[in-house]
Amino acid sequence: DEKQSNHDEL
Amino acid sequence: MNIFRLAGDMTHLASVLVLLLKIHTIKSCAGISLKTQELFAIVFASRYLDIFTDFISLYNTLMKLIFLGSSFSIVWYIRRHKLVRRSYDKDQDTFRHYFLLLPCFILALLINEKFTFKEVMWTFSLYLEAVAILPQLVLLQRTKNIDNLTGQYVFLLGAYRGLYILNWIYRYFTEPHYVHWIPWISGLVQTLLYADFFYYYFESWKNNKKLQLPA
Repeated sequence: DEKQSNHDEL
Repeated sequence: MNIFRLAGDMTHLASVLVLLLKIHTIKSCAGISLKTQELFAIVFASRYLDIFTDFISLYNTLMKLIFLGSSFSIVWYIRRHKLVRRSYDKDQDTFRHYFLLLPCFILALLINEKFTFKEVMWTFSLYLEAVAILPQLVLLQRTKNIDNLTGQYVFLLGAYRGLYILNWIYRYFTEPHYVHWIPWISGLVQTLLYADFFYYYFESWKNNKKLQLPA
């Protein structure tokens, strides 16, 4: 599984 | 999006609105550190480099535009606006903020999740945001009369960071493979910097006294 990105945070 | 993240974003937004309210309507930036505001503008400029390349959601893009626009306009107000500029406590706001930039940048070059331009700049923005409040906290300690709006502004900023930690804990338990040490540790450091302020903020609130930080 691809690691979940956290660039969806501000 | 979970409730902690939304509440965090909303307190962040509220903090910016409180500051803009103070600056725009009262035409005063007394007690506000220009150094911290300049660092925040750099933080958002380096973090949101993906604004036109990676679309996440309309919410995300709008919030990015708001934080970019507000941080740069606050700096503009304090530096350029005739009335606001006069209220700036230049002699008290002496923190050498430029010295924070290089260590944060070197750290971002050394410790990052991926060695690409955008990723290093994103990591740099996290490290810089963690310490960007320092000039403001130093200025608060020197300010004899901290007005309510300034106190609320810093309180909301601290609350935003605290809520982001709850958001990460929530995401860790609900999303598979959600592990991000870099934002977590820098976010924790950032929140801890507010601990002292929070203590005195609640004390003043409990005792119904004016907020004052011991020098």
